Amino acid sequence: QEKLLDDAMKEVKKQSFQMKRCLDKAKLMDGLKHASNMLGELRTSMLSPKCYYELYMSVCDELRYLEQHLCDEFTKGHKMTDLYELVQYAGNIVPRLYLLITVGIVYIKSSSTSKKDILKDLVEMCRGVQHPLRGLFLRNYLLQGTRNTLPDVAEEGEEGSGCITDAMDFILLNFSEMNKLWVRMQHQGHTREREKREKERMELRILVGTNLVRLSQLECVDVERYKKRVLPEVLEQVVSCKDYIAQEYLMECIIQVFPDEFHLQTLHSFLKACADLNSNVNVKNIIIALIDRLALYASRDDTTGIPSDLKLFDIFSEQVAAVVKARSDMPVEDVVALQVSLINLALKCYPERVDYIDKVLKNTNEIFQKMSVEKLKSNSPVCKELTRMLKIPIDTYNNILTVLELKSYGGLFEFLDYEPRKAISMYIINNALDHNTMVVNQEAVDGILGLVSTLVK
Amino acid sequence: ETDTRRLNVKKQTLDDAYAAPA
Amino acid sequence: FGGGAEIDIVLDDAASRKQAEIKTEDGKKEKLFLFYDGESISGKVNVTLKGKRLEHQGIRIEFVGQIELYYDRGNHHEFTSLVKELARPGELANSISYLFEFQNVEKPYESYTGANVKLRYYLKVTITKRLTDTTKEMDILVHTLSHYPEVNSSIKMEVGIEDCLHIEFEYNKSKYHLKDVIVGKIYFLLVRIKIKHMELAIIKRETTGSGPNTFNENETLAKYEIMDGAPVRGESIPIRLFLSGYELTPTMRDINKKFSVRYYLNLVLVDEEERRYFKQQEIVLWRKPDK
Repeated sequence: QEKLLDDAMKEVKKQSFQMKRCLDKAKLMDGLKHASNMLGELRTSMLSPKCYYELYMSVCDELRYLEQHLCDEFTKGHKMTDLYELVQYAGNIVPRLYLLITVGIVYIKSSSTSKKDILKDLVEMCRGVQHPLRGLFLRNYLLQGTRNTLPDVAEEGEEGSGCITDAMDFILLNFSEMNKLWVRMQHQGHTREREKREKERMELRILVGTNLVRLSQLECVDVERYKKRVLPEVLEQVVSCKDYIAQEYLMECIIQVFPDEFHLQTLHSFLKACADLNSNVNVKNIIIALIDRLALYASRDDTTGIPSDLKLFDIFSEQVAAVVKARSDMPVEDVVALQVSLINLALKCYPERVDYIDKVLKNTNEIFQKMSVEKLKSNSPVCKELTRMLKIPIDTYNNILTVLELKSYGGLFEFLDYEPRKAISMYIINNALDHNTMVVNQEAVDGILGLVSTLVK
Repeated sequence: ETDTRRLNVKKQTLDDAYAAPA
Repeated sequence: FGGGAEIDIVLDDAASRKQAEIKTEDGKKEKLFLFYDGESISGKVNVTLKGKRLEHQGIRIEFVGQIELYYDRGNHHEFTSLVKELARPGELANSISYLFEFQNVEKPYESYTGANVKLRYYLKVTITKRLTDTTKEMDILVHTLSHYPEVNSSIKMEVGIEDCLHIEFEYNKSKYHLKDVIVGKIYFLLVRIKIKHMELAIIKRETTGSGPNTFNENETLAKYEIMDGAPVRGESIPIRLFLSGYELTPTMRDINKKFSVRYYLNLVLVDEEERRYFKQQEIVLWRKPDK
């Protein structure tokens, strides 16, 4: 690989040197010929994705020179009206499309009158490269090159300049084609190389995710456009691709890349999609990531907080139940972890609503009963999750008397084995002692001693 | 100045798009 | 009999008449004056004496259109021949110029230089002498123009190999002018082979001879890669091929019953084991008048 890459880089350097020399001497056609030769190195099938990436970056640096030169020529008033056609004479498709994208970007930067048409043309013509690795990098070049040129206005000004709809069309099509190529990589090569392929695919994930980043950077993509167009189309691709690597990455990418205000308005769609994901996807982590983000959002001073008409806890509660129901093979510890995250949500967003915590505890109880769980083995993952869940109210309220208000709290102790039950009992007592919790009535005494009955016995 | 003529494309179904090569 | 003479043919509109290039037999290019069917050809013939005098049996200029088959060089098939007498038999004491004009000359076919046949038009001045004639030829180039074909349907077809590969290909026209653009697409209906890439080739077929002596010479003028990698069902691959990037001539059918030049688009799919699957389709090329 090193040798192959080295040879390719040498050729790129050689051709780019010639290209620059010709461009500096105003020999445009000769310069383009050398650029085409240079781009011919990207036709290789011999390089691993990592090495191909290095080659690609080197080529992109050189293409930036060409782009700048052409822009300068336009600025000087040298009309190059046939350039869009001329670069399409190239016989091999990979060099041809890289040149077409470069020239297209120059045209867009120099004049807005055909921006819409050119953007559409570039993203459509890239269909010709169906090779997953080469196609991904080509479309990445398109995406990066157009990052400052996408029309970000609500309505078209000058004819042909395009508007936000055109920008969304462009990115969403590019995203769907890139996701398709990325997912298709799993079928390349022998089954015995599956792990290696998956690792390589993970290295390339950011190429696909950058489309979502670009969408999030468009100022005119407001919550309405996000809700009606962006998220439904992205989720459609994510769910339909059925590939667990793509799904896991893209769902987390959506959460990270788009603002929390958007997530608050699209919870139903997002969480419904979670229920439809491949069974190998760690849905728990996705939902927890979203809950954690929104919980953080709610607690920040510089935001308006959760809108009062948005019943965030109810929505999550309902959707998590739907996800758990749809994914019957979800490990029980993941189910409990989801309940833990609901408790965290309730505590961060609705700290006064003790009944929300109780509801989650009750749900957890019902889940264990439905699953016919009797005793959880000590140190099992589910036992650890349950223990974590039981500690949260203690740590949050620092008042055992408030914990006693949670009617469903004590019932969960029955599922713990001796050691964890003892441990949590000690945790309760220590908390009461540390915080000088005064127990002032018999009812409370009975309640506490009931909770720590393991120690009493 | 820019010839961007193309024929209309039949939309590929999602099942086909993400299907394993046959 | 006197010394020799140099002959020089100068067209009246040499300064303003357009020139165009044509390939010579040895593959080089030459520039010639461009004429169209029906145009008159006029100019002057300069005869420059080398010696003091020249005795001759007559001086004439001819306009000739001929087809030359390389395997039969001895026989030139003249389809057009016009003659003008410039001078009756006599003696030239000084260099002299003669004016000539061929009015509204029919030039029914386009000039062509191919692998096995050549069609050319030329002016030929002959000074007939007792022993050896002195001649001078000047080739001209003729282009035949067409107007937009009344019927220009697209080509759309489904082809395939059962259970293996089915595609629908479409080209926007069946008749293209020489600076036209082939706009098309390939739609994959079934893909059960591992495709490496797909290309579109432009093939020129020159046919000479007739009956059992028919000879076809195929030349691939262009190979244009339209797809890299393997598609799946439902994929549509765009085609945009600019013909002005290639050296093409109009389609020539059964020219003076001597030869034809036809063009084909050859769609070729190559699989991982270098097997080639192809579909050839004839297209008609025509020459559009310049603006």
